[in-house]
Amino acid sequence: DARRKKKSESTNWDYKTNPYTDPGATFYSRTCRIQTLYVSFRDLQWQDWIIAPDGYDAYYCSGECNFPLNAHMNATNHAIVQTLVHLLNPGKVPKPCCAPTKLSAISVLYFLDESNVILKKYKNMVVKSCGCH
Amino acid sequence: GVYVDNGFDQTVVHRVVSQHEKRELEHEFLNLLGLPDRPRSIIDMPPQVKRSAPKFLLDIYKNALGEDEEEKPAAHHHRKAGEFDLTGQDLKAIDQSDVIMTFAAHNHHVPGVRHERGKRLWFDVSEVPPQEYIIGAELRLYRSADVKGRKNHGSHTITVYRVLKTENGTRELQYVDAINMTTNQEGWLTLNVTGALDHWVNNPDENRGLYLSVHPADRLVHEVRPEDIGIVEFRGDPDKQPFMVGYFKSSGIRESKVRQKR
Repeated sequence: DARRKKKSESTNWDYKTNPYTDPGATFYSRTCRIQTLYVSFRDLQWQDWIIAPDGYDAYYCSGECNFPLNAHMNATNHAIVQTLVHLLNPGKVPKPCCAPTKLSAISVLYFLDESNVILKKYKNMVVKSCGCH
Repeated sequence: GVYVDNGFDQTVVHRVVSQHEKRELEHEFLNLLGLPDRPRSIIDMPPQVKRSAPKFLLDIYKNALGEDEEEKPAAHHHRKAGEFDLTGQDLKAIDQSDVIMTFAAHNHHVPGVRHERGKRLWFDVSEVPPQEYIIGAELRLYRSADVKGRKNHGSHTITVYRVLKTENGTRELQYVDAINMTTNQEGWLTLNVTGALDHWVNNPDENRGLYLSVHPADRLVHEVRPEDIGIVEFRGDPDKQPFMVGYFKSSGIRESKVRQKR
């Protein structure tokens, strides 16, 4: 039990001291930017009922929002304040979040049943740009 | 699997996703698309894109949509009309729509109703999403010019009615729209049925379909069969079968409620 307790304490240590560490950042750390992600309806084997498209470039945002936040990271004014508060108390306050700043829509054409078909516009499906919030 | 950029412009496998996780992810995507599950009715028998209704929407998808929300739709005269003869009014409705649905015509027979020479067309509108409101709806009919043994030459008027009651074998009809057709006219004909679709969506029990009546332009009482003047019926060529198309716009208030629920 003592060993288990000691092990548990040691594994929780990182989380307790810095709960806002992005697990993705430990894999590869760099500044916030847009990343490639293609959603394939064909790979999901939905092509029998989704007529078009075969898939779409969704993209996603990943990376760190470190001080100083420069212009090409599209940082909001509040992101700068968030960064300052994080620097004052890094264990309790998270860094600004790397997230989409501009999104666009896609249209999907699919069968509702064997005869009726729908062409629907889905808003906010594609990341056009990323930034720190 | 989950693939990540390794920072050197290479994509590497980070983790292989289990079957259970894949199923969970699929359900997440289906939720995002507003569907509780993939349509059950098509699992054993995949539907065919060559039918007129899917072809119509594929035509719009390929020729008449802007690439994204920010992009202004191409000027009407620069867009291809495709084989469905999209009018300026169609393109305007397409630009305004968040959802466009097609409904295949069915032979929804009601016992004891005399059909005379006209045709009754019924459409299953039960799948219209409740958060959408109707911008417009049209009935599309294909008129073929090379009908063998056609007796009825000259101009004709096609009138569409909404069937109100079918009691005691008699019909009560409400006028919906009419168009005039010349002798050699071939291609898709459109009639405005916005009011009828709106009524059926709000009163599903009163959906008794449409009645299609054709008569010579100069003889109002002499009704002829639509197929005699080349109108393709729902048993005709798959890519020329009649269908109804509805243009809808999402209601922001209801959409946000759906999002909250999710």
